[in-house]
Amino acid sequence: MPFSTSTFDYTSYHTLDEIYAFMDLLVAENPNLVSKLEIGHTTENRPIYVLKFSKGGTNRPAIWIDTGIHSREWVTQASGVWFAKKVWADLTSPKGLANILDQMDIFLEIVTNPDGFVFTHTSNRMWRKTRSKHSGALCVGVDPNRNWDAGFGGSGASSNPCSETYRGPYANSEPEVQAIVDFVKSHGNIKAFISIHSYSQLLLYPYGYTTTAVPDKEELHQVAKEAVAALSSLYGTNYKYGSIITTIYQASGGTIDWTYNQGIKYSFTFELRDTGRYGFLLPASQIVPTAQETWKALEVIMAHTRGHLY
Amino acid sequence: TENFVGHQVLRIVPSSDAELQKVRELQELEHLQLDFWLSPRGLGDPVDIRVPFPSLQPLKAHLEANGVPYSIMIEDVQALVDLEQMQMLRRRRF
Repeated sequence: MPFSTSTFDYTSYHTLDEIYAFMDLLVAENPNLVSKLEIGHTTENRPIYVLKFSKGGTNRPAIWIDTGIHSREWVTQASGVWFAKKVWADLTSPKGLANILDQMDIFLEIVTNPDGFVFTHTSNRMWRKTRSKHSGALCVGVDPNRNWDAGFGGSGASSNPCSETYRGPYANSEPEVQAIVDFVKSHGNIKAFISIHSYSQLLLYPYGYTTTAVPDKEELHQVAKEAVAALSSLYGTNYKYGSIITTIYQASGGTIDWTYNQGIKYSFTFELRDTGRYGFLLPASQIVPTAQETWKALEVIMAHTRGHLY
Repeated sequence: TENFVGHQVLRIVPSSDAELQKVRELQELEHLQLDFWLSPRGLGDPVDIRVPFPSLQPLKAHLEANGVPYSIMIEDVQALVDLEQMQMLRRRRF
């Protein structure tokens, strides 16, 4: 591992240990700005970490970003690492992020599904779910993006433990999900929640479990439109945007449906770039361009949130 | 370690309701052990399916028999996984 985050290789994929070491480096280099919170433990007892970027204050309004809830979507964890460094690098910038951090904190969970991520490195590169076991079932794991208490058990999730979209035995059965639920509830002042997936070039807002439009649909649609325009301005990557159910398909128990129902108005989920050639095996050379263009969209969402605190 | 030798990722872009329905039905064929990287959404939206080697011929035959066009997005999944591993090792050594 490098001795500083400046020499860290952002153009390569990394293991969980390397990413956790990177987080420690970032905290050590910037102890006044960055801290590492342990918000829970996984099924296999790995710690779940969140980076907190804060200029101080108590329980300030906050923005949450998570990457890697589906473990095989490696470009998301890699982008999360790049985002972490970018937040620090942009702090001295007179506009943009510096202004946001004057008012708000940012929480970044780079590896949201650590057990699954380790499994993709050691045993099965295509593993998507958690690693929880269920009595009476041969198959392992739950789709953590079907395990939230928002239309849980409805259409668009499977009750079959062998399915890639297995919802789990009950809502929040997965410690990785429960950890975020507990954190969001105890914090109580998160204003934007952005969950990042790959791949199909989409920016989505709630709902996924019902065709009922969210009350803030017009505003969320406009924010998504502006965010996608910013994203596309960098490399011309073409994104679609809209609600989950109208843009892709019905999916119950999803992350941002739950966060929206908790009162977090600016709830979005990304599906990062797809060249149409590699899917989940996006070459490492595309990590930085993917992260760069996504950051453009994140800036729009974060700036809008700061300008429209509620 | 799970091996993906001979696995292919097929891309299907349904252009009619009938094709879309046929692709949706594939999700029920559990014995083929298909891994939907992109699930069916709508007309014109790609559906990407990782197909284990033993299921390749039956699936392709099924698609062709039903007149559902497809293309091969990834010829050999393991080749890409190997390349990815090699690049990570190289970076680490460097």
